[in-house]
Amino acid sequence: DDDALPKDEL
Amino acid sequence: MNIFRLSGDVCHLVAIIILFLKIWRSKSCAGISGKSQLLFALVFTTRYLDLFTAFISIYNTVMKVVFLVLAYATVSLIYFRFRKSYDSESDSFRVEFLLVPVAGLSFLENYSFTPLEILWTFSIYLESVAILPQLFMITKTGEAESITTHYLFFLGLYRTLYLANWVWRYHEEGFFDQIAVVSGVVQTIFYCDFFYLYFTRVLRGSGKMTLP
Repeated sequence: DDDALPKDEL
Repeated sequence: MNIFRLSGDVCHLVAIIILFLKIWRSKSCAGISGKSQLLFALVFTTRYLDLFTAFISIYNTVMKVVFLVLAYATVSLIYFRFRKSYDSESDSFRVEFLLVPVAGLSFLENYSFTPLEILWTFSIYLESVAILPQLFMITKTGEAESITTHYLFFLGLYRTLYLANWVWRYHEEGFFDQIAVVSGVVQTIFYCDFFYLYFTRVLRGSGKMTLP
């Protein structure tokens, strides 16, 4: 599991 | 932020407002799938849990709040205020056939095994199938009021613009969110059949969209 991606999208 | 994502979000907002106003002004939710609206409210709830923990921008926060408020307001119109006009007979899609696989998959395929991340993944997978009860209801009743088709058109347009947004972000920023993209492609495919009917029937001024 690589890191969670930035959640900048709605 | 890019023009594709911004216009996609605007289309999404327009779709939600079209639906809310249609129900509110006609004082009826005939032809509307309450199940799809419940699923969308669940999508926003499980996706926007970071509303209070992660500040991204004013725009991001405001849009999340607006989507949540309108989603729950629409659900409350359907299941409470105008429940007499809710056609539960035609809204018969078995949502458990969506929720169980989506929940299972979000535990199997995610970026990190944390509650917030699994709930976000669940919301991404769920959004790609949330419209199915509504599309199913239209095939079952064999028709859809034109305003409902405009709602679906803007929803499909929002998803199509998000695909363009991902192409742009990959090209410009090297950004690629595999879970969101794969799920988004699946979701957009579900709209293709509707788009065909929309462009061949509704835009020809036939008012209602009646299925063959």
